[in-house]
Amino acid sequence: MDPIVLVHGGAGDIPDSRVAGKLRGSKMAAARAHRLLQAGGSALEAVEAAVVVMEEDESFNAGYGSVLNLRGEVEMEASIMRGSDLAVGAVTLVKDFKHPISIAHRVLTDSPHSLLGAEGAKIFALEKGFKTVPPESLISQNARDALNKFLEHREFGRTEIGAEHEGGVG
Amino acid sequence: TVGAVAIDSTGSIAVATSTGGMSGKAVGRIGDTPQIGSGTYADDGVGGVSTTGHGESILKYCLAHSIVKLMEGGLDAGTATKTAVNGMTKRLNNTAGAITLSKSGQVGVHFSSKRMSWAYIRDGKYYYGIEQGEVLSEKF
Repeated sequence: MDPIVLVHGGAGDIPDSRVAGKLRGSKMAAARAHRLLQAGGSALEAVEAAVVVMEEDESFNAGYGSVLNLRGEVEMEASIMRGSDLAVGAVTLVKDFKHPISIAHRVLTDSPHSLLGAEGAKIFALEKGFKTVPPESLISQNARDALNKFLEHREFGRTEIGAEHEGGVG
Repeated sequence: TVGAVAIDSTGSIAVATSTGGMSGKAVGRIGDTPQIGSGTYADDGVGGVSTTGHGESILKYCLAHSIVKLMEGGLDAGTATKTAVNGMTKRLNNTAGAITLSKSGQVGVHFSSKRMSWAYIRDGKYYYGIEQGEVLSEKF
């Protein structure tokens, strides 16, 4: 079997100003995971590695640069699934960790549960050795500006943000 | 939202999806991404899917699982992805996108939104795109 990894960086009315960053970041994520697979890594390791790349990149609505809730906070979610045994791990309402996907992976491998949220996800992550970061360190200026624009116009469902703050879903 | 689907050298499939959600969301809102079958699904016997788009619609439609079930019924990855994404949009009037790998390595990419970025590497070349119908390629 020839290993392969396919990535996406979000769908929506992505503004022109965000196109180059999304293409660059998507290719970087694919390359990181591809090299890992070529070196004999597992599919589970590869998808986590790809998503970690995009969680670090402000071009994407995940990790650093996530859109904000109505209180101006980051609340992130992630899930991961292994097709050999249908094992799953997921987290939601994560506020102060850099890589929700890595916590979800540990839920899959180390927890009898499938989905942990909010305080429970934080307690689990701390038990597994993940370090918290200041929640404001995950907030980009684009995300702040997008929330302010939302509060002006009340257009629900937009999750893609850009310099001109055009929106989209995804 | 971001996501990835992979098949390793043993033929095992995995899928991961991560998101910040939608802007203007209520405190405590949970979307499709952490809900297995909506934002993420993988089965070595069929394939794997990661989705993106309007979360409330994706979770109502169980989009990722719908695509896997269409493949299980005999559709190829591309047709299954297009059928389910367009079916969700027609039924619920909101847009989405999905990436799919079948167990044999077929690639499916489809989105009903204006744009969705995607990428993969095969035979020493990047394949990628962001516009509707666009497939760019260059040496890896």
